[in-house]
Amino acid sequence: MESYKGLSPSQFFYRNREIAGFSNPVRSLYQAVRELLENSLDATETHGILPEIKLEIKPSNNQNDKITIRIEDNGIGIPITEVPNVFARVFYGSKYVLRQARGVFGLGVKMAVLYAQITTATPIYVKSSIESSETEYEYRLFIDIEKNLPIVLELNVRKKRKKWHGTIVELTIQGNWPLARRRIEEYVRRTALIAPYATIRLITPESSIEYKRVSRKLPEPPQVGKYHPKGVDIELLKILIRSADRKMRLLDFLTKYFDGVGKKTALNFCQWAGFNPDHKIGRLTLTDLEKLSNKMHVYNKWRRPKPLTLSPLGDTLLKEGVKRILEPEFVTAISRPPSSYGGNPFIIETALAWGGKVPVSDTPMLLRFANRIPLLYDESVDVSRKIIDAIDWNVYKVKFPAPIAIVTHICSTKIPFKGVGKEAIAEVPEVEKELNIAIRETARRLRRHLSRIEKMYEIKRK
Amino acid sequence: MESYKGLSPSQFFYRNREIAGFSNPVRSLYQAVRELLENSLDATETHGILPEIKLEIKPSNNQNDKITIRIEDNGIGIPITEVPNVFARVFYGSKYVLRQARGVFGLGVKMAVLYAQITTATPIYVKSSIESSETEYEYRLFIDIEKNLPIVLELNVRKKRKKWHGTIVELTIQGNWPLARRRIEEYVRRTALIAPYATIRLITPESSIEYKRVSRKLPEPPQVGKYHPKGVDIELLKILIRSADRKMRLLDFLTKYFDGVGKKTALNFCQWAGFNPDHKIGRLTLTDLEKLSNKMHVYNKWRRPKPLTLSPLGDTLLKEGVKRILEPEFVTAISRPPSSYGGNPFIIETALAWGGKVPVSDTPMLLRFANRIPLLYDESVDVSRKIIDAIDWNVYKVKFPAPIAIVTHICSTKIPFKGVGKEAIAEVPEVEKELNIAIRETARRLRRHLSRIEKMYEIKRK
Ligand SMILES: Nc1ncnc2c1ncn2[C@@H]1O[C@H](COP(=O)(O)OP(=O)(O)OP(=O)(O)O)[C@@H](O)[C@H]1O
Ligand SMILES: Nc1ncnc2c1ncn2[C@@H]1O[C@H](COP(=O)(O)OP(=O)(O)OP(=O)(O)O)[C@@H](O)[C@H]1O
Ligand SMILES: [Mg+2]
Ligand SMILES: [Mg+2]
Repeated sequence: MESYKGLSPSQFFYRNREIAGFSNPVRSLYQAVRELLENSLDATETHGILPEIKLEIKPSNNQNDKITIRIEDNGIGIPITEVPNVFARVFYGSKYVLRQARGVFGLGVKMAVLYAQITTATPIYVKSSIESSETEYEYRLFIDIEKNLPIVLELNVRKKRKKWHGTIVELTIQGNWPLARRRIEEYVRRTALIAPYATIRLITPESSIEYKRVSRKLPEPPQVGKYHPKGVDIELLKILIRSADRKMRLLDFLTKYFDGVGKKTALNFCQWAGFNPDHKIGRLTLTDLEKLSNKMHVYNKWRRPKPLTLSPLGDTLLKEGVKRILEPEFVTAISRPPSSYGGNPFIIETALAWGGKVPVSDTPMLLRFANRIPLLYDESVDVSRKIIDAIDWNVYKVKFPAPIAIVTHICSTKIPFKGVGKEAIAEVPEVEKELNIAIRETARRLRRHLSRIEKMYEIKRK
Repeated sequence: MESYKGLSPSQFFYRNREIAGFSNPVRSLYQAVRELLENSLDATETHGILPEIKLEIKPSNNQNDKITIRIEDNGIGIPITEVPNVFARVFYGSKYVLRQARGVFGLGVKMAVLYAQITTATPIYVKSSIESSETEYEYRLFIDIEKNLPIVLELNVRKKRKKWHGTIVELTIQGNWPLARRRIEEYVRRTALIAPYATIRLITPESSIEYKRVSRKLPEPPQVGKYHPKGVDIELLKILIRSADRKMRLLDFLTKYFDGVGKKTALNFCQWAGFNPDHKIGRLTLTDLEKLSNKMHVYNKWRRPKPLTLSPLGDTLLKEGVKRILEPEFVTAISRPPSSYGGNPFIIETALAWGGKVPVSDTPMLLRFANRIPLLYDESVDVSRKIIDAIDWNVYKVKFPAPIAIVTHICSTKIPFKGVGKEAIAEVPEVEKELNIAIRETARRLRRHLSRIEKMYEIKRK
């Protein structure tokens, strides 16, 4: 007799934690550090705050198999009533909105809390305060894995003695520091490359490194935006209609709820699609919704998605980051104009570094980023690697072995990640096309630089 | 002001459906067919039934962008009260037990139902009956995506007019048949290879193919098993203790709830680990549980995991399947003895086919399977491909181009899938080692065969 049952989200990710990157003590330590650091950076830069982050990794016992990770940030903090949910309820967070962020799933930190709980039986410690509050508060939490609810072991609330806002998180997991060390240090180093306005202190058993910011210029934070008509489906229409006034006209619904749809565009669309612009949205049938969804997809006169939901670095800041970390002799960067795929806006930025302290290799070194997250795994199936390997570098005067590094950065409200562990990116034709244009443009600029160097040497010899 | 909120599991997978393989109409059609076919095969062979499956794919409108998929099987059927949950509640199913199956997540068919709902506004149709029941029942269902609950649009129940058991499922999704066709046909063809005891009829707009079974011998179905001590963590101990009698002695707890732990082994473990075998499990503290979990992991005198939870094909059946599909001149197969990783038992089976109708290529053709699921994507990062490319085939008398194909099959209670879309498999040292042994053994047998052929020709010439 088959036994049928359901799982809560926390039970599901407890049983399948390797899917989120928590497969063994080496990978889990790396992933836990990532989840904490990515949250602290989101909590600062998305809100116009220059990040000040201190990340400490220390063994918590003599056997060196239990590691304590502690992070402090000067971010916006977390409201006292929300702390238990954001740290101990799977599928809960503040990033379910259309705005570029490292966080997407409302899952990351919960995986770290879960892993700590099941390997060391220790609760997560959180201290936080938001700017508008007079109090600061400390929690110790477990997850009730069966119910997907927080268990508050401890809560201390007190008046703030000095003005501060931010979050401190500490947890202890089974981890393998010696084997995970290189990747974690590289991850932090690359984070410093893509966020040159951030000051990050990394304290480990062996060393204390400070990546001091090289720029006080923060990229314009992204804004929460609306969906683009190209990205609709029947469920999205239902969701938007439910949250709107059922007596609203279709015309006003389109202009109010969708990105880049003005009154004129909406009228033309209704005419083309065969809809009455005055039709009350509450009276659209399921068949109407299916037709509306299909027509919105097919209509090709929508304006491009607005990039206000994105926050590219810009070429100046990207060059700063590359100079600080790679110390090249020559660097060039490009931040492409906004593009989109399936209604999701995206921007490609790339940089090319040559010479100086860039290591010599048989093939260009590649540093990949997505929404400012360094991607360190699965390079061989990444679309950027595919493009770089397809280029004939002789055309650009590059003979291998050569000291050349390429940085690729994709910004989007929806990065096409292949999994919740955020490592590999799926191939999307529009993204591939933009990456190709950007990489080849930086290659052309390198060629011009190398030609100038050649000419200088010829002049010298004469 | 940040807005914090939670998502239900169905909302989460609606928003992130590309993670489950539903990224576009081509890939979604492939994935939907997979989910249905894998469920029908689980419902038959896991329960000792020779599968009879009819799979129909037909365009449902003139534009050819809406595809209806209909599947019929002679499996165990689904109890009437369970149908709404198994088809319309994410994280619900009968495969959350320790037993080899294609299904793992309790998510697959719900993704197909969801995709149909949001692209064509059509409910899923299910007709089923279980052997012990006198009735058969038909449902039409939607998913309430906000609540993760089924919406029953229609239910018809009637007395069965003839004795039958099984399930019929029909759904209509936005799909691109011309672009998805090749992969789907290849998927079914390879399924027929790994399941030569199954009769599968594939009816498409262009053709009707019947893969008639070439064997009535069904592999021994797998049994539900117990966890192995090497695979524990603190949460698992808590879960098992909660379901047991709190007054139970630790000794009895170990022998009753864990795989391959006899009284003698349990006593030796308790002595080594510093536990009193008579300690009542209900009185173990959290610190005790942490120590117990760690010690169970480290103890190296546990018996190997029992393979009764697995169901390998065996070399005879694997050869039958390869012969039927690849029609080689020479084929050899090997089914390795059971092994394990992290407490999860697994068995590696491989086959090598040469000549005949095997296509000639510059590198061995590779057909990968995991728990009898054909894996068609991400070959370049698969561990099997890595092993095959690392072999010097000259040693085995193979000069490329050559007509050589290799089949790899991993059976386990936990396939280390990288994602919920079940395509790529993570690298696990124990699995890699076993694959290497198996592939090289079949290569040696090929060499013997090619040497014999060489000698025959030499004899002929004299
Ligand atoms: N250091 C922090 N400062 C402020 N808010 C935080 C911090 N860490 C976590 N949060 C809040 O907790 C929520 C949940 O974090 P979590 O990492 O689980 O999910 P996420 O970041 O939204 O998405 P993802 O799963 O992709 O990481 C965040 O959305 C954010 O609102
Ligand atoms: N054709 C079928 N015959 C019998 N039972 C079925 C059939 N299809 C689905 N089921 C039942 O519905 C449940 C849910 O199926 P679903 O595909 O969502 O999850 P799963 O197969 O358990 O795991 P996975 O998400 O990995 O596919 C199954 O566990 C099984 O009990
Ligand atoms: Mg996060
Ligand atoms: Mg399934």
